[in-house]
Amino acid sequence: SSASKTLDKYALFVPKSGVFPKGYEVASLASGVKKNGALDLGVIRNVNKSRKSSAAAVFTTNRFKAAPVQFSRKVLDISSGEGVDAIVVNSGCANAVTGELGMQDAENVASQVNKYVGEQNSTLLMSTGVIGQRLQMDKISTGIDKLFIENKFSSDFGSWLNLAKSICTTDTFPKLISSKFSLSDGTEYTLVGISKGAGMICPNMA
Amino acid sequence: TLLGFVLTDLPINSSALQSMLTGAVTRSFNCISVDGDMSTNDTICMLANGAIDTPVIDESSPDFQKVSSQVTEFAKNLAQLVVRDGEGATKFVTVNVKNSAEFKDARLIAESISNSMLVKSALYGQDANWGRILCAIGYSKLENCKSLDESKINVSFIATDGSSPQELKLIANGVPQLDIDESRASEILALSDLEVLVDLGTGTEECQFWTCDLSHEYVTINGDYRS
Repeated sequence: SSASKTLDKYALFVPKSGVFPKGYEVASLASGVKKNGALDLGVIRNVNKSRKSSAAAVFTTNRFKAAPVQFSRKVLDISSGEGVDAIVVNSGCANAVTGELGMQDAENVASQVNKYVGEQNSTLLMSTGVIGQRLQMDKISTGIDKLFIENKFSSDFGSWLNLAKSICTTDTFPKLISSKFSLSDGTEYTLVGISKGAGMICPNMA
Repeated sequence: TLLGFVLTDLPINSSALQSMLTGAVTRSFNCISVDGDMSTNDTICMLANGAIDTPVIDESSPDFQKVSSQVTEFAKNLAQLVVRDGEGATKFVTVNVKNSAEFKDARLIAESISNSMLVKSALYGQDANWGRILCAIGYSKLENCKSLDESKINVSFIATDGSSPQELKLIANGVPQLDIDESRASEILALSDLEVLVDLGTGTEECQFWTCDLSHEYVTINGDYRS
């Protein structure tokens, strides 16, 4: 316990700057789902229109798949992974083991974002938090409206870091990395990655 | 729960992207463990929006393997951050199983060690308990013993701080080293980054798994998560 406290993981592992891929914007806010008023809702959107985007995913192989897992799989099946332009993440509530009502809530969240993005089947969902509780749809829905209507989207470092914070649960630091790479002909491209998790971790995704 | 996403500005068709992501996750996020529990929500997704002006990458593109390798290494870095933040964790542990006849066997053995509560407790307590590591190898769910020959197995702790000797052998060719240098073991186990090396000596395949120790704090955090 004392060893744990002597490690300042935030200082060690959270970057102070980053390089980010072109054509993405992110936004986040505290919707009120988390009890402590911390960031708990985020949206990533693709704003590049020069080509159709591609999407891929792997999901838990747990038999009890949460509503956002089932929903996102459906979106990828229907769209064949083409034209997915948004990801909504929320923390505080996993929307898991919530049955038909949970699926309806997931669909409503995605529909709301699809309207702003302007395309059907263009939004993936991720939720994390307590199992067996329904999403507080009034807070989530109000939060999404606020992000889009007040155009909270940006591509600066602070916005990406806040997005990483918005999916944290028991995490002690947000997990954000980014890097530039080169193709064989020297063309540069960029990867950015965000993850969350601290417990209930032994994934076997497919 | 594990959640994550990787975004790129490359143009990659969806089939190639799925292949790339699945390959990367097999050697990154699917090779981590904090507590052995699998969530109802685990998801990793990847988007490629094609904002970079370059030909679309598919499975037959010359750069497909190169980008796949880069995405895999990137995913490993991202996955390792989750382990470093394991609830109550004080140590980041790489379990490296090498020279296995089959990759899947190396993975099963690495996973078995990584999920052992007793191995993880010993690592927290800085106890060079090689018996628990060997025990976890022995009950790993191998289909057969092609990769595991008791007379060829070597188990070591590896120092990660550049100090010497870097390797502390616990088991050599199946024989426990009963005169372990306990003071050197204590030095290595006091590090916040550790490596457990298992050399099966039965082939050329290898798998790395990343785990953490198990501390009192884990129970404190999870005793009242819902309420």
